[in-house]
Amino acid sequence: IVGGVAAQPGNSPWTVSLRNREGKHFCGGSLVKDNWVISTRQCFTSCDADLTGYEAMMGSLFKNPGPNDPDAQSVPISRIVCGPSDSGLVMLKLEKSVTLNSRVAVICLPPERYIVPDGTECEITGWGDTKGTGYPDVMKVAKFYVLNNGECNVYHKGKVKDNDICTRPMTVEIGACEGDYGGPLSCLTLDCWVLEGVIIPARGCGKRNQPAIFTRVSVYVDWINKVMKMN
Amino acid sequence: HRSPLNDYQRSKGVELVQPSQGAEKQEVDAEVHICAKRCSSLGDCRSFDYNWKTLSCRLLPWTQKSEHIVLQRNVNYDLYEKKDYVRECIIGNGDTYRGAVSKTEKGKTCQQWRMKFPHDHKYSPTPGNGLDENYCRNPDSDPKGPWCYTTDKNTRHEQCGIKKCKDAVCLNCNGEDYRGFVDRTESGKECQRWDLQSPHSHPYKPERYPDKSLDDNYCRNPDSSERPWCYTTDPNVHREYCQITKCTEKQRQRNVEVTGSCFKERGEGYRGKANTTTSGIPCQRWDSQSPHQHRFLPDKYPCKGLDENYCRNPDGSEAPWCFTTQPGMRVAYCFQIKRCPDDVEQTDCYYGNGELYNGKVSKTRKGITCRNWDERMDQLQVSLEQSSLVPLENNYCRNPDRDSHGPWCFTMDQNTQFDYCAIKPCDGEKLLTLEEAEKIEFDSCGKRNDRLSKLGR
Repeated sequence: IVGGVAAQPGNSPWTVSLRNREGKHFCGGSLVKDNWVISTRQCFTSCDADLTGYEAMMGSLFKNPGPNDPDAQSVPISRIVCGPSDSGLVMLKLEKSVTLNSRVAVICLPPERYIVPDGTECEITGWGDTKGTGYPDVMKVAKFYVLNNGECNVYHKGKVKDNDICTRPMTVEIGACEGDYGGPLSCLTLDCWVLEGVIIPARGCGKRNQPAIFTRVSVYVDWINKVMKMN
Repeated sequence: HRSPLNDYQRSKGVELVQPSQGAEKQEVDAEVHICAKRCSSLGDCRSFDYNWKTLSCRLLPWTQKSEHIVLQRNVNYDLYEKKDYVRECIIGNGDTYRGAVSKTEKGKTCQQWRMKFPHDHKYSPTPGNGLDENYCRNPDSDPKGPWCYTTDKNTRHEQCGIKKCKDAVCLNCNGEDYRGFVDRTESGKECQRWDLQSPHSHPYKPERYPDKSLDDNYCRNPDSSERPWCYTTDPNVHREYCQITKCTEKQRQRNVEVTGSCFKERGEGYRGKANTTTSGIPCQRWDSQSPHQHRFLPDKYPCKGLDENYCRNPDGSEAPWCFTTQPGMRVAYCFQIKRCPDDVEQTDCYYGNGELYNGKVSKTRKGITCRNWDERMDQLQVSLEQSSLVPLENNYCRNPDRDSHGPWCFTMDQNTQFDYCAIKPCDGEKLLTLEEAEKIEFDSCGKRNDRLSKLGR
């Protein structure tokens, strides 16, 4: 995350670090059930990729927690399921359920086809590149506010679709960057954090005065539930 | 420091069965390398299968290539066969070759070793000398390799033309796809088995890298080195390259699909001109060592398209990447390049959500054949049948649960329970109905303990 602040203990316990066979963080994700993570298709080789050796790590604020970190939980990924073609989403099944506690929690899914009200407070989190804005080794968090698609389209010249969700432009450089893709845009609704968006690769990182675009999760909630039910 | 298992080729999750024999097996309790030692010391032992559940083995006088022998799946067993019996190439002059080639290089049929007609000779089969049937052998250590007497009375004997292992499978590009049988390094050291951690411990455990075929102790290139290599059985030499003949230009086959504006799979075939990272940092030229020193020199990796400073994937990473021109950031992915759509051609269309679709498309968007609806005989199937507006016939794509993403089906691929079908919406892009929720209720999800932040110090 470019800009933003270092996350504190207890912040974003649903944010997941996806690790390749070398144990290297390569993308983010969100825990939507104790054995399911949602992320973006762009991070994965194919819809039937053999993910043996890939793991989901959560619970620690550190990008590379030590072997004795009491909070970190790493679970192998056992399956990948690609979302509807226009979604760019993937669901990752974990080999076993993680233990939910104060450091590892499940984020809520929004109601189907729900529109997050303009101005709702949200945040993005991740262990991606900070472009020199500090805390490169810990999870960072940046606060945003939802922008309606109509206004967002004025900035993006009509390219924003209904299955996208935007956040208001900021006057400083702040936003997701390399390594954050697949991670959550979590918004606070009725005392609960809800996964309203998934971070997707965009040109540049945290460009000032420009709304950021995410995949709108509410459009795919029926698919998410169906995958969890059938697998 | 060599393991006795080095003489064996392992096949996981299978056992050998002689159908005429009963199911009863005489098994010996022993560690796997003890079984290997025992089998090696017996002239008539050609393989053994190891039961990992009971930690015992059965020494066998045959291999999977023997007549009347069936290879059967059994998760409890691994089969270890002597390499000399299963390898289709030779090491050195091939005097240990025990394969089943029985024709000469000019196509003549070999004479049985036990026969003295049409050609009389001095070699007689014994249990240990391998002169079985009419297979090509090298009982006199002929430097030209295995040979045989032929059944043609005008040709006494002829070479069989069995290739040396280093020539049998040629090296394509950097040999990441090399699956040949060379098991010695270029200095002649024997390779360490990939499934052993001694004498050298290493990260390349075969079960962790199923796509790299880290079989036995054969030379492989799992890390995109310049050439296939292996850890050696010499405790003082960690790893070494292997000497394998390079393919000629004609033999060279591209095993990756070349793309330009998008990338497929891992993007190893991406040859487009994107030359910045996702966040816009310019890439370093591949032929430059500044600001980052690296091993991916274009002349060492001729098939990887390491031109200019374009995003490429020479090492099998998740996606195309490059070294960046920023000293503080060594490498970064080029995720701004889109993945190519891997959908199959769509041949039909549906209206709305497709809940009334009753066409005959029966393939998913990935081209997988649909499963018959009546094969799901569980509760889910009953509820789908009850709610479907059109009959769930055969394996045709349907939308019985009014899935907003269109018709779908259960698939024949056991890794994909269900998937959407190769059908497009008839009216172009689908209209989404997004709505403000009147009443939202959540249970235990999405809660976090911000008090932890205060206790964090």
